[in-house]
Amino acid sequence: ASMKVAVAAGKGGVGKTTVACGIASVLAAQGNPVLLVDLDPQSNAAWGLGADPTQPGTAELLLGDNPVPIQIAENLWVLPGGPGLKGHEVMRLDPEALADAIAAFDHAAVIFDCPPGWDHLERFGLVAAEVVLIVVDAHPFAIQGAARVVETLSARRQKKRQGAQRWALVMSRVDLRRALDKDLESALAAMFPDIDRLLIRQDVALSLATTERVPVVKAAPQNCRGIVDLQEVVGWLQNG
Amino acid sequence: ASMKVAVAAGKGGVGKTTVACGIASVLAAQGNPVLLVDLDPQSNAAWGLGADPTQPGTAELLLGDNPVPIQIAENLWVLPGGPGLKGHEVMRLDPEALADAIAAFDHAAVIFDCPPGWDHLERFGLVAAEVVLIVVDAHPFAIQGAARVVETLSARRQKKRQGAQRWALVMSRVDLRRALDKDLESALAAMFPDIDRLLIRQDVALSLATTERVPVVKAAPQNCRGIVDLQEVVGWLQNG
Ligand SMILES: Nc1ncnc2c1ncn2[C@@H]1O[C@H](COP(=O)(O)OP(=O)(O)OP(=O)(O)O)[C@@H](O)[C@H]1O
Ligand SMILES: Nc1ncnc2c1ncn2[C@@H]1O[C@H](COP(=O)(O)OP(=O)(O)OP(=O)(O)O)[C@@H](O)[C@H]1O
Ligand SMILES: [Mg+2]
Ligand SMILES: [Mg+2]
Repeated sequence: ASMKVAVAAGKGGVGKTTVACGIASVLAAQGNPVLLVDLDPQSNAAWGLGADPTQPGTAELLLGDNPVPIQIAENLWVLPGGPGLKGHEVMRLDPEALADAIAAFDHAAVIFDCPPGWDHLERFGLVAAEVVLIVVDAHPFAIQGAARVVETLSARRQKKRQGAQRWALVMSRVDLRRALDKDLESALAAMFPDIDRLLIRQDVALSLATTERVPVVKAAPQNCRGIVDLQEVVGWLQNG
Repeated sequence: ASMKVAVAAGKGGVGKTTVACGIASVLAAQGNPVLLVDLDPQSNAAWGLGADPTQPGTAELLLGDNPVPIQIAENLWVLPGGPGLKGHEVMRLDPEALADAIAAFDHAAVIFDCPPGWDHLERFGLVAAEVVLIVVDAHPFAIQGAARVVETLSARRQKKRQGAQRWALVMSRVDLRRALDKDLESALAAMFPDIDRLLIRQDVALSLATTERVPVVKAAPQNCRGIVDLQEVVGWLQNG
């Protein structure tokens, strides 16, 4: 794949799955064959894109069972997450196991949706990806979560471990009418001066797409805030 | 303790920590000595109440090191979470280990803040508690997460396992101006007809309290939506 992107945060509920499904949808609509790999035992990304979350998916891929990705739209395939990811067989695998397993796929882009908690599952994504989008909202809890992911990535890069070498912060669900949100950009600029900051504004269309289980490019008007912002993020990814 | 409450959800970012800190603050303000046990490796609840999240806490308690709870206000003590909770020594413990360990404390109320993911940590809370608040927001991802917690609790009760015997759904961050939120109560009534539903409306005061690291009863006006709703939830807990 020419683009391998992990979407991570540590902190729960900041918009990881919404961003992962969104950029997958935008990339597919541009004509790129995209595989979304759901690393969450909750399997939200698979469900949110319209796939059956209980079908064989990422756990089976990691354990060598060669699951067939589920095609949910033109240029868009999904490997569901699910409870098998929590098993000891998966936990014992090398951090590089997912990077190895996805080599068999020839999609133009592979997107990894990381779960909250479950560090070993997030790590599979950070190691298999070339670039990481670290999703953060305006609350200090989320900023602290982002700092932990940055720390992990920086330490791995310094030790020359396999995995993503570049990353950006994605400010998620931003609504500048809220006091906390106004300060987010400057807070991140101060804490992480060398890390690019991307923006996804609060837009109910993004939430409705995953409620209706349809890729957002099909579910929402093309000029809505959410899609415009997702396209900017995709632009940043492509200009790497 | 006369009241032992776990706050759980499975799904990330629905408001578990905000609810846990909120009910702890309300109970303490009523004159009840309260211990908040942070079961999250992120240690958000400790930080959000003003304690040092890196101090010895719940992991040390589970491993028999007798950590001293941190007093952060009159009638309010905290045992921080932290990365030690992710260790294999904690993962190998019996599910009843936390129930055993908190027997040494004589607070009137013990509140357990459960993390997203990390099933074994959530389970410590479900087993140590007598009652569980299952936090859910209006998105289907959160409703599915709540259904998983209900399933776990029902199965444990049926098998007569130690742990919580009653629970309620807490509809969190509800703003009836939003389309999805309008349907939440009826969706939950249809899926879980036998489970009580409690309400915590969207209120920036709840978010600001954990940003300012002050118990919400001290940080916000007494008649704000958030505190009024938290008091209703505490009333439900006390009328058990
Ligand atoms: N830009 C946005 N605008 C509006 N709503 C959003 C946006 N991003 C996410 N949401 C909503 O916020 C909630 C949390 O998003 P999501 O589930 O994608 O987060 P997550 O980080 O993947 O959560 P988890 O930690 O459980 O995996 C969902 O209800 C989602 O619809
Ligand atoms: N009733 C509410 N009104 C306004 N904001 C809220 C409310 N409840 C929670 N929030 C905000 O929503 C975000 C998520 O809340 P919180 O961190 O408590 O959720 P959580 O379920 O504990 O997350 P995690 O899964 O990471 O543990 C925070 O920014 C918090 O301030
Ligand atoms: Mg998610
Ligand atoms: Mg929390």
